[in-house]
Amino acid sequence: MAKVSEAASIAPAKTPMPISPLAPVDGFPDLSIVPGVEFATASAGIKYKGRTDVMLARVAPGSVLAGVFTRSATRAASVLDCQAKITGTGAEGAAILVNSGNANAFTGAVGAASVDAICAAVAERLSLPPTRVFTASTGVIGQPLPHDRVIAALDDLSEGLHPDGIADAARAIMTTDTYAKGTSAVVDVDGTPVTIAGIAKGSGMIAPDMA
Amino acid sequence: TMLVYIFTDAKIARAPLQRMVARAADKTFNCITVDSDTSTSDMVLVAATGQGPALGDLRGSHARAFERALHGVMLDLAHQVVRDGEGATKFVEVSVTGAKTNDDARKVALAIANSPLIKTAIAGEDPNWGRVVMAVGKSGAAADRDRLGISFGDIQVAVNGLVSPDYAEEDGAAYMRGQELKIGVQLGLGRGVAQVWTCDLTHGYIAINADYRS
Repeated sequence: MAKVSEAASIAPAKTPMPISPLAPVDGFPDLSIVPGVEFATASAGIKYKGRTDVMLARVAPGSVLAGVFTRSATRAASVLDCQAKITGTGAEGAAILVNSGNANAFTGAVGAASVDAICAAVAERLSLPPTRVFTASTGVIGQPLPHDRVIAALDDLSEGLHPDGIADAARAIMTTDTYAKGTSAVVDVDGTPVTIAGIAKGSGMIAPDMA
Repeated sequence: TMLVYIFTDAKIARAPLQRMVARAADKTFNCITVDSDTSTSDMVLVAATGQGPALGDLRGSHARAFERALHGVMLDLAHQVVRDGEGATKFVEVSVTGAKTNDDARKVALAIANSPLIKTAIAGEDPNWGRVVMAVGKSGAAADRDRLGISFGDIQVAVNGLVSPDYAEEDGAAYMRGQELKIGVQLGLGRGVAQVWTCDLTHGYIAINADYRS
């Protein structure tokens, strides 16, 4: 579980910040494992040092994905790519890869090429079609994403996938966040539990307008 | 940027899952603001692995319970994002009732939640309800000054366009010292309602953001 003091120590602010009094005192919740989902994290050194900054999630064959995306007219290459893929279906399963530290936004054709390269590499490692790989990038806008660093971490990521890594995944996608965010719920369906578990990152540039 | 990833083992087709996600996002993530700045990368992805039980008839009780739970997870995550707003020390719920339409109510709610003057007043624990009047007026929504009501939590600050006769400024100031605040606006024009969530705006926001790139 992430303690508040530990999380605050990796925030990239140059001026020491007081710990937000709104930070949860009980740390990251103990989320239920969702059957068919695995996670792995790695330190690719995209911007941050001494912490994880890439998260890979794999969902089992037969999974379906839904999503909503920012309506920003200057949305990032990864968003455009996900939007194009989200209505697709496939029995093969899917993967989600997220890097923190670089948003790969306002990077034009170079940004689109980075997304394609990452999707192709993830697809190859996990034996998926590239159309079932969904990426996201978060961090500074307008800098080319050093996607080779992400791809270099893929061997470790694909070998490290495990079902109980959701808390580590939540930490790897943080930027200026002072704590990792997650929650879960269980619904009873005729005596059998259905689990819902989610993670989020976000602390600034926050006024979502998604459809 | 806000990124959200939700996973479930429910067995559900893509189309109804998409409808559920879109409906819930409109009432949760699209109703929060830390700094009024929409990111270039916001997204919410929900994956359903189908390894659990099927939800059956989408109008049935199981599917409805699932949608309620999904909404709850999304609202919880949305609130966690606001609570971690850069430099935030207060969590603020803004509720608008009596607007001509729901769209108007949303305009008023976001005008309040995005107002730097209101957010800095909250940071300073100043019950500056005059700034709420300002935000209603500039929102673009239909409003009638003489029907306007404002409340801080259970404290009625203004009614029918006037300061409430029971309102005492020290009560408002005491309320603002809390960490979880509710600002209510009653427009008295119709049945439109909206609820949004935000945080205060402190010096901490500048400390984090003034040199983020460099």
